[in-house]
Amino acid sequence: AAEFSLKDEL
Amino acid sequence: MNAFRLAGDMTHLLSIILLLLKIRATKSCAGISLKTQELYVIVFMSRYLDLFRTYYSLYNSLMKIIFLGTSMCIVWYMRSHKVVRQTYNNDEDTFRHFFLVLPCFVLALLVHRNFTFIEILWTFSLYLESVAILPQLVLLQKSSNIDNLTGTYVFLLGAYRGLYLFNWVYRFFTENHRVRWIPWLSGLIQTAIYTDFFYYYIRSWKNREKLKLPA
Repeated sequence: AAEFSLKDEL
Repeated sequence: MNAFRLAGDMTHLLSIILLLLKIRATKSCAGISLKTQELYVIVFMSRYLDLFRTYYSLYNSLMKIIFLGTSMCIVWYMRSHKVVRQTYNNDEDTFRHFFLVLPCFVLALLVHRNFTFIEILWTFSLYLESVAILPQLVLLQKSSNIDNLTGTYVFLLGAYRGLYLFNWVYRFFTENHRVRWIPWLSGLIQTAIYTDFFYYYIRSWKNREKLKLPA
């Protein structure tokens, strides 16, 4: 699974 | 997506739209720091690099384009628009903002999650955004009268990252209990820098008096 990061945020 | 994050993004969008409308309507950027606006262009460019690489959602891509476009548009107005640029007070906007860019970049090279190009720039954008408002706050302290639109702009800009803090708490408990110190601490510092402004802004709003920051 893609490592969790907060890059899906603005 | 959760309510805190959506509220945060809408608050952020509203602050930028408000500033753009103020500049267009009054053809003036008095009281606005060009340095802060330039720092925000750097923040968005270094953070939204993955815009064309990774697609999260239409909302995400659309908002990134809007933030990039509006922030560059504001800098263009303040630098190049024949009328607006006359109203920019260069000798008041004195903060040496490149003294913020370099340390943030060095810090991103030292403290990051992975040593990759995208990750370093993303981390740099978080560090830089947490201090990007400083030139604007310094300028406000010098301004004798802060107009309502400018005060509201700064208030909304500060509030958006505060809402993001709630969003991170929510995600921590509902998604996967992963700790993310870099965005969390950057966001905390960013919001903390506004506390002084928030206090005077809310007090001026309650007492129905003009917003004035102590020098």
